[in-house]
Amino acid sequence: KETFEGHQVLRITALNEAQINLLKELSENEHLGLDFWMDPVDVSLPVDVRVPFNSLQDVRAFLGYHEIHYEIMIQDLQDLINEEQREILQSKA
Amino acid sequence: LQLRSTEDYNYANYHTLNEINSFIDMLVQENPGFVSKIVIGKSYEGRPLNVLKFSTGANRPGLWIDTGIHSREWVTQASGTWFAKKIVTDYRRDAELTDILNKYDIFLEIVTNPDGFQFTHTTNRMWRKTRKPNSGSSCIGVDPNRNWDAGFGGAGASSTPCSETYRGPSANSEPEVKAIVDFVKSHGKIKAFVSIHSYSQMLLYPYGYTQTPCKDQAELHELARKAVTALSSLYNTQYRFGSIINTIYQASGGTIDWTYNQGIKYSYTFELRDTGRYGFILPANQIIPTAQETWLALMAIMKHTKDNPY
Repeated sequence: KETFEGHQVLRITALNEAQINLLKELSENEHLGLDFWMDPVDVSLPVDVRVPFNSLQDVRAFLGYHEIHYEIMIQDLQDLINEEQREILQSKA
Repeated sequence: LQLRSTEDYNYANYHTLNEINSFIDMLVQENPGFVSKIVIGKSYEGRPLNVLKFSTGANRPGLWIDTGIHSREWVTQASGTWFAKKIVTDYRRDAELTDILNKYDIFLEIVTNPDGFQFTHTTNRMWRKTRKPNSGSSCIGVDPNRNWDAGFGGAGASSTPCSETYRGPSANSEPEVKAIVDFVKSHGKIKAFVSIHSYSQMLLYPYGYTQTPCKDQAELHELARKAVTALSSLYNTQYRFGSIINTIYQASGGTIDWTYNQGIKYSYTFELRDTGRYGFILPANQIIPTAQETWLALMAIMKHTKDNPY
């Protein structure tokens, strides 16, 4: 079973087209294993990306270097999935 | 736990594929002569592609709703289950729905991608694609919303099997897509087609693969405005609306571009509620509010379709 311990989901807010383009470049780095839940499209839309634990430092450094604003939407994805599973089982019980 | 009645079903909880299939069978059993189950095909792994048909007469035109073609979008399958119960509850009680059902059949595919959905419950909660292997690649699956024969292979879809938006080797290569294509073609009288996804709060109409506006854009835009207004009236959830390409991004091979090109004027796709905190892990307590507000928009689209026959 694939788990997501330490994976974070970042909600990124791009300020301009240049930052959108930088996020598009970021999305092309396959080795980071990023999963874009909401793609970089336009400054009016947030960008949500699931970042594996091993790529967190790289991604945060990239965002910090380019002064791209982000918030942590989900601190630990597996915690949330576990909570979801608990709720399902509780409800059934 | 054995489901004894659809009254016992917990609509405010997420359910497995088996539980949803039991719900479907129970709903059919409880509503003979009104609700039936059609199996329109089989998934790659051999699961039945179940469609609920709500019908009060023969040879009616149809309204199609599908939920959860991207397997990890659990709130859509959960909303679809709620819609099914809502239809049987409101028929003969709600004048508007009754009028719609006296003229149209409603088809509802609750789990459009059962292999993927099962995979999210057992192996990878974040899976979104189908489960068909790709020749020459270790990566599995195709994005079923890039696999339709509408601008297939163009920009806004990937040709790389490992991409989340991999379009597949050819249009309709995925049995889950082909089954709907065959059903729509053989039916011949589908008048509205609504494909429901989550999340990001949008109501979109064609096109996604081209900047060229569809010929009914003005009407579709106004209807989208009306539907979104109805949706927002319940919990003030704010939706964007517009064509796919202008509202989110260029996407080729998408579902509603194909249905529109088949002549189904009222072709829409939803992106359901986003609390901004959970993404695809929307808590179960959000299922009913999401379904309730979406139902208002669906009713607006179905009513408009009924009132504007073509």
